[in-house]
Amino acid sequence: IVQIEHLQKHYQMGDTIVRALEDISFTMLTGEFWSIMGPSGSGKSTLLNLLGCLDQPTDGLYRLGGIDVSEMDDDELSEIRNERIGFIFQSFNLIQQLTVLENIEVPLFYMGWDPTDSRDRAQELAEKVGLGDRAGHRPRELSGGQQQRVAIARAMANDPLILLADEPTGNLDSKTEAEILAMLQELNEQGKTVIVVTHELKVAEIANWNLSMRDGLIDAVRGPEDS
Amino acid sequence: IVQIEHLQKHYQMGDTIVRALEDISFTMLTGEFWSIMGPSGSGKSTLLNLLGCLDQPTDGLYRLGGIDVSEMDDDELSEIRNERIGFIFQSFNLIQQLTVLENIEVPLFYMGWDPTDSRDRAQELAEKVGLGDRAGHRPRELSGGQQQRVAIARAMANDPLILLADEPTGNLDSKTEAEILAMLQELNEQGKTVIVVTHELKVAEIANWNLSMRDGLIDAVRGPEDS
Ligand SMILES: Nc1ncnc2c1ncn2[C@@H]1O[C@H](COP(=O)(O)OP(=O)(O)OP(=O)(O)O)[C@@H](O)[C@H]1O
Ligand SMILES: Nc1ncnc2c1ncn2[C@@H]1O[C@H](COP(=O)(O)OP(=O)(O)OP(=O)(O)O)[C@@H](O)[C@H]1O
Ligand SMILES: [Mg+2]
Ligand SMILES: [Mg+2]
Repeated sequence: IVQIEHLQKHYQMGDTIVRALEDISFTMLTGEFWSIMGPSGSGKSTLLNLLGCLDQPTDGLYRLGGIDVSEMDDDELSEIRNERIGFIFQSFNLIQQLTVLENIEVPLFYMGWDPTDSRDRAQELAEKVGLGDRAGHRPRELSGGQQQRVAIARAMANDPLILLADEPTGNLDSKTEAEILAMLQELNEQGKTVIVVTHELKVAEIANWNLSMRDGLIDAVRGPEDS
Repeated sequence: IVQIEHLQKHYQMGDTIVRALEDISFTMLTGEFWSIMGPSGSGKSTLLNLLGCLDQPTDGLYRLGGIDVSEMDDDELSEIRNERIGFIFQSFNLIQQLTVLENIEVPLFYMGWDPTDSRDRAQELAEKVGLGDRAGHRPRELSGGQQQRVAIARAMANDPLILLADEPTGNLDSKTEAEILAMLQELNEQGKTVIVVTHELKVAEIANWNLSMRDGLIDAVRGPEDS
């Protein structure tokens, strides 16, 4: 479902170039569960943003479901992002003026869901992540881990084919973390492709495939047989 | 150095009350190294904000260095925050328009440091956290873990007596995390009081005292003899 060939991402900063991704190539199949690990600054979030169609590479090829993403126009990209991809951001990216429920509903609003249905779905997801009683509150009134959980609920709202999670448990205690990881495993068992950026070994272990990065390059790829 | 008695913090939300801190009492001595753990939403950040004089309790007593903090006026509080307390925020709170160096210099600016001295100190700290080559860049151009490291450098800039860290390694890989933890230990060995909120056992283990929270209350206090 994901085909990456010689992907590159540079940022021109005055007269220096920051090479976030040097030359990345790999293939991921539908329904696989991948973890991406690597040192701070090695390019994990950059790669995830490209996979999530939130950004375009400087060079290289990205095929999603067989279609060259760089050939798509803004509307097609937008449709893919809203309907098929769920994204949990490293810094949550919640909308401060909206309540917990409204934040979770955002993807459903874009897909034209009936307001009553989307409200019900959002309430159900809020309870699933343990925030049912905070549904009417705003991000600024929540703890770090609570905000992270709203971001997680939002990413699951549109029942996406691919779930991209950038360090989804960094602000959670181990019990809550275990609940979130169980949710991700459940989604994967339903056939969804799950890609998690993490630097915690216990999170990487629930994936069956692992990509290690270093300085914008792939350091290693491990699959189920490599135990 | 820190004396807390029956501290409470409530938020009135329409007609519900969120009791972030119910009734907290404890004492911390100068030069001790404390970790604070507990489930997401249990009140850790709220407590740390009160300790850091960033907020006032709804009720209860907080004595810092023998002085009742609730008796202090804004100028005195401001002076304490700038000169004696270093704070690493859970969401970094970097100033987006300032560069890495300028962000680190902020506390020194408030203390009236000579601009050349403060620039040198900031550069030294940037290198210490591995960001010497990103000194002129802005937070938006940095990875999550890099932003966290800028926040850490800023907290150490004014050589504070008390360092308060809210989940300072949540976005860092294990190697970088080990470097940051070594820095905290080093500061503690120099006599500084260090208080770290974390939900990682390996971070809690470098402290010699541990406070466990649950639902706005203290669940347990462990010291060196409790192994
Ligand atoms: N400004 C606010 N208004 C209303 N409720 C708040 C506010 N700030 C915090 N709370 C609530 O107080 C409780 C404690 O929050 P706090 O941020 O201290 O938790 P925490 O232990 O740091 O959690 P985490 O591990 O998720 O960061 C939570 O239920 C939170 O939603
Ligand atoms: N907008 C930008 N402009 C310039 N450089 C950038 C930008 N975004 C990212 N970078 C740089 O690209 C490199 C990779 O960043 P990325 O955010 O992908 O790292 P990461 O692996 O997610 O790190 P972390 O674990 O700290 O979150 C870093 O050196 C970062 O500073
Ligand atoms: Mg990142
Ligand atoms: Mg917190």
